[in-house]
Amino acid sequence: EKLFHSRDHSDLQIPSSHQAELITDKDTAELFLSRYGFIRPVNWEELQFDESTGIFNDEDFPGEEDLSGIQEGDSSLSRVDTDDDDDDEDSPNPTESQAFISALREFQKVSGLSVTGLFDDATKAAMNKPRCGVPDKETDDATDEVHNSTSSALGINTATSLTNNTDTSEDSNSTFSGVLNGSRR
Amino acid sequence: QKRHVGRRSWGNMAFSKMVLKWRLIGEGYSSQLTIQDQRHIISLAFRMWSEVSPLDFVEDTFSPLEFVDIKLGFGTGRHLGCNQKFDGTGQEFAHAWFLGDVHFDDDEHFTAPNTGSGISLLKVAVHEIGHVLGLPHIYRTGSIMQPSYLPQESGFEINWMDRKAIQHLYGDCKGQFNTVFDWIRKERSQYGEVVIRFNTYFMRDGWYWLYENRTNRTRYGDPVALQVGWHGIPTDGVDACVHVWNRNTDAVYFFKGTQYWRYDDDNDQVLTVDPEGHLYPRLISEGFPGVPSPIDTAFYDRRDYHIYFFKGTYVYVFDVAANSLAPGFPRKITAVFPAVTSGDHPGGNIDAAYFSYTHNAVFLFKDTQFWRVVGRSRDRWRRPSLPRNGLLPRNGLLPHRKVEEQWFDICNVHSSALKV
Repeated sequence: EKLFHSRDHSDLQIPSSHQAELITDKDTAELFLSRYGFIRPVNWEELQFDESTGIFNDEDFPGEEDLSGIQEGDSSLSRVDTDDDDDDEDSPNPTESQAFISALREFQKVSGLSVTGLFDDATKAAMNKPRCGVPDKETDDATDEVHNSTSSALGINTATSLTNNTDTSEDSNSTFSGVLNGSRR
Repeated sequence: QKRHVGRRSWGNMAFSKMVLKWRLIGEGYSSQLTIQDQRHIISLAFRMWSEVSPLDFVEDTFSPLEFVDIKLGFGTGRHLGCNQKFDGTGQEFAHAWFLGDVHFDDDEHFTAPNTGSGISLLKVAVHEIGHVLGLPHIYRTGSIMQPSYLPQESGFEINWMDRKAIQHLYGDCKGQFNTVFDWIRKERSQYGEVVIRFNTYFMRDGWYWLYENRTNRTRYGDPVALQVGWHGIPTDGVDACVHVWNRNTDAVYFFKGTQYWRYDDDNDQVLTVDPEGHLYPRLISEGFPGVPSPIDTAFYDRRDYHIYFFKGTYVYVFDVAANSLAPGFPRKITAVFPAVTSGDHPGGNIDAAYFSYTHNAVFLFKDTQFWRVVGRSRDRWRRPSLPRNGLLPRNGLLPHRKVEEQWFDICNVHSSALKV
């Protein structure tokens, strides 16, 4: 169990190995942008299963040797083995930094930040917020389209046509003043 | 294999069946909440999607795993045979697959709803289930599908646009109603004066919804089983509810089969005996001589102090003051409520007749359609040629309207989820 001493577990001690690695610099920011499809859309569905375990089923839950990984608790951000990993990190080629900047701008735009293209504090804070692991942009193998995760992908019309019914009857001589009792779940 | 069926793009594909099975898998329990809490919170998350879509969800803890549509589990680091490791405490708290499974990072501090700090398991579960059902990340304030977690505000619910997004995939909620009525009551305002208030209720089989006209939706957490909110009426549903409200009478009646009940507002239960000494339930033929039973539905019209009972293709207009059928009745519904547009008429077997104080109009419901009855004042003033009590189609252009186009998000939930 995670160690704690207070009754309400408020002093829960989380081993540092279980801490997600903070995003502090361009490299970790680049991994973040890559992981969530801002640099190149992620083929998310293909990534669900580790082929060695096939379709997940509690009857054939991965054997003991696979459980070792849980102990690692390694928090490498490398979700996807990006094929353009190159080892000459220190000499980024111009197209790569261009890709990084436009990815950064896209992230800043959808996150409601000012679109500076700079890895500024506000962007850093937004990247370190708790979030869902599903990529924001992913491909679909059938058509290789990039599916942005915006409402336009759903073709949703904004609900502007609705009249706002009030509960007081429209009939002027009516004596009703309809007020709903407090609605709680 | 099911993961690879059809296109996998958000917002265009969806489950093809409307009742989906889910399970919190045994090797995927969290170490932070009791198993009961985990299942209850996840059950509530499914129920919240069910309340705003035609989907029903049922927890299945018995079938072989391959028959379970949505599997959920907690894990840390490399987990549950999944290829996507979790990153430890902070940042990524969960992920999900379209038409598939949901994984929660148990290194996060998940908490039950409204318990202050930590990450609300309910909010995360609703978000991830949204993905499984086919919703992508949506960057709109208030959307539950925003990628980043927003600290839980109390009373979190699924907002209007997210409702429309899921209905875009699975359609609106449709269905017949047994009865629809505005329940009127006198209350004292904070200044001590007596005010009249009303709430709108839709009833179907053994459950009901309070409809909030002001916000165009049902009350959060509805439907509720009838016996929870209306003590003593038949638990499997009623045929009609009638509120007789005039200078001399203030009585709410529920009708079912050959009997009826009178409801005691003050004590929130049916009366066993009324001030006149009548025992309940009573036979309809006793309380309303000349009215057959069972009836299809009924409503009380405050404008002429009559109760309109509907059965088959006939309407029986009952004069409350005279305690007898009005002269010349019963008559054909088509004669009393003639079609304004030829052929555009429910004919008979009306499901519900409803006088709405919000719209100041009478509506007749049949199946998933409704007709509005020509109003005495406004409609006849605008178009004197309209027949008295004529049945208006949708603003005169198209035939009658669908109920779900005027009263929104009145959705069933699976009977096993009613108690959640």
